[in-house]
Amino acid sequence: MFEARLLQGGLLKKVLDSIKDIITEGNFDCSPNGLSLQAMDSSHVSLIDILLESEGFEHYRCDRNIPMGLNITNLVKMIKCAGSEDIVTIKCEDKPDNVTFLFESKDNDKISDFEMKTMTIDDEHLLVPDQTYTAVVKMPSAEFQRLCRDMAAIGDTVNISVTKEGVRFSTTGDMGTANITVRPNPSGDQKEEERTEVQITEPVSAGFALRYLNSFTKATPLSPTVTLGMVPNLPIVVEYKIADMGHVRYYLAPKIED
Amino acid sequence: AASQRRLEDFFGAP
Repeated sequence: MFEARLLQGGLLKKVLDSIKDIITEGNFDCSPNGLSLQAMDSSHVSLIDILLESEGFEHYRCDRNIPMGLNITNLVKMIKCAGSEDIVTIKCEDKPDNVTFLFESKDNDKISDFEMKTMTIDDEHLLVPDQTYTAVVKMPSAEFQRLCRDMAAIGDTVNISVTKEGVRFSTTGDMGTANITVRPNPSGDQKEEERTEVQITEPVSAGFALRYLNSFTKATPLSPTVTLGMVPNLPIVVEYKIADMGHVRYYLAPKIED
Repeated sequence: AASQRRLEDFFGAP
């Protein structure tokens, strides 16, 4: 069986908010290491990779690997019924037809349980290689969110160019063009999460659809910083670390000149 | 113009 108790139930709401615009269903894989999800959007342009490590839960028991296929829209509806301060317990049997969500208020004066039907989902797992990124940019997540929103007001595609001087975001649309350059500032007086850091072995430049990048920024409440990893002619990775728990990562295929 | 690639063009099946 599987049973996991999460003290900060609000975290689940944030995780679901970060994926609900991209996928409508997914297999949550319960394993002794934790709860994970890998799923692509319907057009197979972007991929979500979530890991919530077992150590991040107050109680975690998983005897064997269990794929828990869930409709994300329905899951959002159910998790919305939990208070943001509630403790959430997720439970299911080894071959589950249903998953139980137990919500306990912080003061222990209200207990609710919801049961949700599972579904069989064809796995479309991809092997994402462990790679060394040519360019890694760490920046405040709110800054990245603002930047993607501003770029999307002008164009559909953003070209991201990373050099050791900084990261340049450029777009073109019917009304004109926009360029925003973010410079690294690691030696300033800012707190760590307010810094922009750039590590590169060689300059990288590629174009990406802003519609997807904007959806990824729904994960902003999960982390004060976001990390972009790029390799020439490969998908970009956009990672939000969840403190003491794991991550939400998005992979996005580039646009390439024919 | 640049065309949108799919993830399968880069990542294989496990």
